[in-house]
Amino acid sequence: TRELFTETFERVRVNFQEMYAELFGGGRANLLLVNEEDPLECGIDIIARPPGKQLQSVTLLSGGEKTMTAVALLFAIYMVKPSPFCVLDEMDAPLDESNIARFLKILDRFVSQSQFIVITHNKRTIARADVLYGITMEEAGVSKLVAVRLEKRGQGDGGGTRLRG
Amino acid sequence: TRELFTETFERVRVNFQEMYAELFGGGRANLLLVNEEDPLECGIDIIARPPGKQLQSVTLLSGGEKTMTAVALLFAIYMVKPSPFCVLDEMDAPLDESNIARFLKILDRFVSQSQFIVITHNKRTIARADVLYGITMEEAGVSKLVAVRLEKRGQGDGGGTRLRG
Amino acid sequence: MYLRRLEILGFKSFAQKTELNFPHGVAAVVGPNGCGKSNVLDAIRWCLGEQSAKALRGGEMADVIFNGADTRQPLGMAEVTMTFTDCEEQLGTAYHEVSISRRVYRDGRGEYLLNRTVCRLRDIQELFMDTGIGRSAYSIMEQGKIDLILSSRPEDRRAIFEEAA
Amino acid sequence: MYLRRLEILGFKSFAQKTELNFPHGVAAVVGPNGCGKSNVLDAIRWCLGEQSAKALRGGEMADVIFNGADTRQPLGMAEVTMTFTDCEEQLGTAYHEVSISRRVYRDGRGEYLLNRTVCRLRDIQELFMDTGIGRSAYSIMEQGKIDLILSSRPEDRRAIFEEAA
Ligand SMILES: Nc1ncnc2c1ncn2[C@@H]1O[C@H](COP(=O)(O)OP(=O)(O)OP(=O)(O)O)[C@@H](O)[C@H]1O
Ligand SMILES: Nc1ncnc2c1ncn2[C@@H]1O[C@H](COP(=O)(O)OP(=O)(O)OP(=O)(O)O)[C@@H](O)[C@H]1O
Ligand SMILES: [Mg+2]
Ligand SMILES: [Mg+2]
Repeated sequence: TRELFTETFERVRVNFQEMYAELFGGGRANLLLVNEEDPLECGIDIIARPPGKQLQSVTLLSGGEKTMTAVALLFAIYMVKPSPFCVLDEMDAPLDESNIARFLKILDRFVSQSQFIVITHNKRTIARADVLYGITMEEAGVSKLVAVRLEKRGQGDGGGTRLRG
Repeated sequence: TRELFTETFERVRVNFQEMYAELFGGGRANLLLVNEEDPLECGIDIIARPPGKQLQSVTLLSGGEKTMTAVALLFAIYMVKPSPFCVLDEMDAPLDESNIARFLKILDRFVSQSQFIVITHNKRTIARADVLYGITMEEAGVSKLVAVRLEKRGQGDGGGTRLRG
Repeated sequence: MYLRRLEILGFKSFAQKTELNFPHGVAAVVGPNGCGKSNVLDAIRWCLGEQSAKALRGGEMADVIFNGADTRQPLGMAEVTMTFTDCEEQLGTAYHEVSISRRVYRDGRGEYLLNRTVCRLRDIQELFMDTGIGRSAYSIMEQGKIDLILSSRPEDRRAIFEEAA
Repeated sequence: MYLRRLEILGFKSFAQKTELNFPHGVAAVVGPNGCGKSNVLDAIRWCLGEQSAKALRGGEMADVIFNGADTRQPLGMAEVTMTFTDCEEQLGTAYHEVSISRRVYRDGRGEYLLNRTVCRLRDIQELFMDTGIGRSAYSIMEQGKIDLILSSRPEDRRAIFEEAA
């Protein structure tokens, strides 16, 4: 329905502005309906300007900046309609260390309302985990779960009975 | 011309088989002309089977496996027609440590015939460099070259006169 | 409600039964390239009703059934089960735990199960209607795809907003 | 022959004149997200005659001219120069060094220069015809794009082979 979409869009838009400024430590972003007369059909423009830089098309942003912008939008939507769980596959791959730290800090705000399953190669993201699942292929072509290490932080669903081999 | 293409294709194909087996420590790969009757127009199929696994469409391969397969093809082409220089932008991002090590080892074979300019965040790739260029934006929005550290390895074009600030 | 457990058997590289239990917080999945991490994400998407083989990197649905390795025969069926806990409030059910399963056989025949009882996908979708589960456009982020929202055309971006509305 | 030096001024984020000297081996370019590393790759592509603004992440060619920052005014021109050394053999020229430059102004007017003399792009392409320079389909690998060759359609993959032939 028109009202439902426009209202959701507006809430996401405001969250996006806030999330972006926080993830980028400044700068400005916005979402615009391409045609306000026709909110149910028109496209949605994404405007984003990193701190200190001039406003340009989002296509000119760097790989890491694009990822952080997409993360801001993602979290903006979660604030409106959280998902019980969220799976992120190597989202940190294009990010430098300081952006990963910012991402993990924002992630902390959402862990009470959603579970996060993150696939990663990055040490910092791994350090943040409450539970670690290692997958290997000792037998070529066959996936095997080899280690679940429970961090001392977080609930982790109970004690040392988590090890699987 | 038809002969030139078919001959080049054949040489690349043989190199690809060899490169793939080396980068994957086994397994098999091939290139096939979709329609051998029409080599100048038809498509080119890429077949790749990592060691121990069954042959399937390359689309089912993992992110890292796809990158290594593309690297094998790239080097297969360089063996036929080297480029004086080659620019690789964060090619190592999807790779785990052992695949980066294999990639760097193969790279060594090509450095005598081509220069490589690699954009990277990875410590191992950085360690392999003969020259290191650091770019920052102390002044927001303005790129600045801040450091060129000459590694003791490699020619690097002469001594300590490379520092720029 | 939250995702308690994921069981995978015969799905892609998971030739042997694999069980992952998720904490309330952050679970990290780690391992070398090609070991099966993204396949875990595919298993979740598939279990929730993904209809497109392409979205799972395959050419047809049967591609998700384990098709053998050097030391193993192909399997005839793939099955994934997701178990949710603390469901009373959001699902309005008498159950504390609810499990969804999906199976597919080599001949293309498949079925969905709700608490081990065969049902239609629609029954599952209706039950989970307002929970945000199954709305994967913004809760499952595939490898290398996070920037897609920025590079897609304005009209194509609507889907993610419509799911949230 | 090899690439000796790259000079960038006014191109994208390079508001101030920047000079990179390349060794015979491997040069690594490092820095935080958004600092300008991929812009270096774009500068090389552009200097060699890239015609598509989209391939440079922009919407139109003028997008490559530095368009200002908090502390700087936009510039009116972008210029990139690539200098090659040891050219006698491959280019059959009397020159030991050959430099190619490209400029563009805000009004869209642009020019190419060969050893500081205005020329047509075609003159540059003819001079470098058999050297492999300017054949960027396989010598310049953009960020996040290496897998494209695997996901593209069989017909689309030909370009990279044709360049090598
Ligand atoms: N039906 C199947 N049967 C057996 N193996 C399969 C099947 N489908 C996919 N695979 C294998 O699963 C592997 C891909 O796994 P996956 O994408 O999960 O890797 P990954 O751990 O995410 O790796 P990366 O870190 O490189 O992204 C491929 O090697 C592929 O051949
Ligand atoms: N014409 C221009 N004028 C000023 N700045 C520009 C211009 N074009 C692009 N930029 C800026 O350059 C930055 C992108 O730089 P680049 O893509 O080189 O980053 P990067 O170092 O590769 O980062 P990453 O590690 O995230 O890939 C963007 O912030 C963009 O706004
Ligand atoms: Mg993966
Ligand atoms: Mg970049």
